[in-house]
Amino acid sequence: STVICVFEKDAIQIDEDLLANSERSLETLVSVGMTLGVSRRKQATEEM
Amino acid sequence: MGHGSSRPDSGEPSPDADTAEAPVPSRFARFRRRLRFHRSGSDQLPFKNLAAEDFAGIARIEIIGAEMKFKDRWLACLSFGERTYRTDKSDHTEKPVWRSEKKVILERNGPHIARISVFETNRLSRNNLVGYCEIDLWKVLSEDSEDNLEGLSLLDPSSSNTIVGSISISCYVEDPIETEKAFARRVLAVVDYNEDGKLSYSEFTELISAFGNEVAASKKEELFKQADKNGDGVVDMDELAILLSIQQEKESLISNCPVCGENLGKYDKMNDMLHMTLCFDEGTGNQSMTGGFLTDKQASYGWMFKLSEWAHFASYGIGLKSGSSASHILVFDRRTKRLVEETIDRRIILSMRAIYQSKVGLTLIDKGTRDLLRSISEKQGTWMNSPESAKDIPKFIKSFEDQVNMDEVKHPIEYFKTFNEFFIRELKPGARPIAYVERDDIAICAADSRLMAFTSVDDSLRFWIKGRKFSIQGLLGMGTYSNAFDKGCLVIFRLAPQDYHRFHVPVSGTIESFVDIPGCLYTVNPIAINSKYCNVFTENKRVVSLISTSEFGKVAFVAIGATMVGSITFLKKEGDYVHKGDEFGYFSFGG
Repeated sequence: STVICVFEKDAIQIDEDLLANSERSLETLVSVGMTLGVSRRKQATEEM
Repeated sequence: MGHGSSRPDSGEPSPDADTAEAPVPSRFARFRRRLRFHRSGSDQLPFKNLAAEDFAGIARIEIIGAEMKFKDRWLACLSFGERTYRTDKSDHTEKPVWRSEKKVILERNGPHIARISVFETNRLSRNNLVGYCEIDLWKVLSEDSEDNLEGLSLLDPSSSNTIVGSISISCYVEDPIETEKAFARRVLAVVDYNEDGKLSYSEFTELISAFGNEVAASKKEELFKQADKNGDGVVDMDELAILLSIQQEKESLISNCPVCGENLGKYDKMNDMLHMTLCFDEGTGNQSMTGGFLTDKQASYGWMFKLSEWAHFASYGIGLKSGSSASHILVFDRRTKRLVEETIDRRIILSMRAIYQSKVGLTLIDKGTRDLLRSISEKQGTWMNSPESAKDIPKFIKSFEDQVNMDEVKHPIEYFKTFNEFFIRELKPGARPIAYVERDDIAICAADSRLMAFTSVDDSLRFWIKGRKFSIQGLLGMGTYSNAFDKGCLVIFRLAPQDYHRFHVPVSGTIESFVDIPGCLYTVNPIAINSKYCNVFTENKRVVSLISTSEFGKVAFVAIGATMVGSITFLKKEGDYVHKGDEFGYFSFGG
């Protein structure tokens, strides 16, 4: 079984390590509660 | 001084000044041949462009010996990051001695937990993991001294509370300055034929040639004079260290690694030095562990593995799982920053390849096998809900002995009256800490799983999902789909049978809807996901829920059923406000 989460465009900045592994077609073993990413909306607001 | 084993045979003629312009001496070529022969595609030295501020030192780990509880021929594996090394087999004893060492590069943000696994060996079948321990190299680094770790407990892979033996290890982390000095010493030793710790002009010119530097004789003379600070006609270790340090910054002195022939100067002085430091060790036999393995399981295979070494190396590459490469699944453990190999029964792999990676297989599925998969899953669900199925629980735990940790399960085994009850087991409170629990702007992982994340659907298609019909619209269905999702990020959490099967909410917000989408029950194994003939995510049975959040906008959460495990249960309902980390539902056996 699998869970897929789809985020809207520009909604989340996924953690770099997860993206880097995925770009190597390599799955990352994770546990519930580990960080996934940060909201980009808040980042954008703070930058403004 | 220097390395005995790096010296030429006594019968070999010593070069002199007259031959200074001659090609690189044959002894280096011989080293290169030897190393290239031993090295497979996966055994390249682990070099990437390492920034100076990321380099924390070189760790030397020596596995000395162990005390086990029975006699056997033992071998030990050292796993660090994406590399695994193994010792030779010991004698038949309960106190094996290996005295094998390996140097590894420590990065500030890289892996820092080294795992040592001890295997009993078998002449014919696969070797068995008996015990393991983990060492935090950062801790060793912070203690700033050679650390002989004697009598470290070896833990039983199926229960971290059971000790199966002890192991002695020596662990030492060189700081970068020490590494630089040691490097100059080693470089000097390569051509210091008379072993006086100094380089004559002829030895110096040979060294420059060995570095692949084709400068003119006059330039060599100039460099020699520049290095010979005190003008005594020879270059000692300190003088060479200064030259290497200063000259390499200005103009690359070292073009090629004298051991493996690799082109250097791609990055910077430090990276070149690290390359050669480790390469010298491999070339001179100082490093007595065998490398070239990705996981400890791979390193522990018996003689059959060696017979088909090349075929296996080819199939062990990280990447999409198709053809023979579908025989193993490697995943990167985020906690330990190590590669681990996933256990899948060989028969299942072969049958999955037959079904999902060929047109013929999928055509068969089209002609009725879909119904068969559903029927099998329903039957399996009925059995797994029966009291008789509870007797399978201990066997299941045994078969995943190093992956199911019963210490964190809320209830003891006796509590579970059916296998399905065990399959959807709850964990003790706090077993899965939620990162930044008070911050709703940080999303968390929704399941114990193997994760793939992509910033766009295009990336997901390029790197992972090969089904030709995949699209976000197809995944979410018309009821939930909106244009905003089309260009959004996609995160895939794949649960394996041994995993904790409850899924949690990744973001805080209000649940807007649940939409059931009926469908097939194909496997969600990478073998199927990486097949162009199969469209698992858009054809499988699934439930799409929509969570409305203040920090992330709308988030679509899709729970997808798979062969056997096709039953999806949610513990929340429409309109509920959920906090990230809350239990959201679970998968169980059934159709």
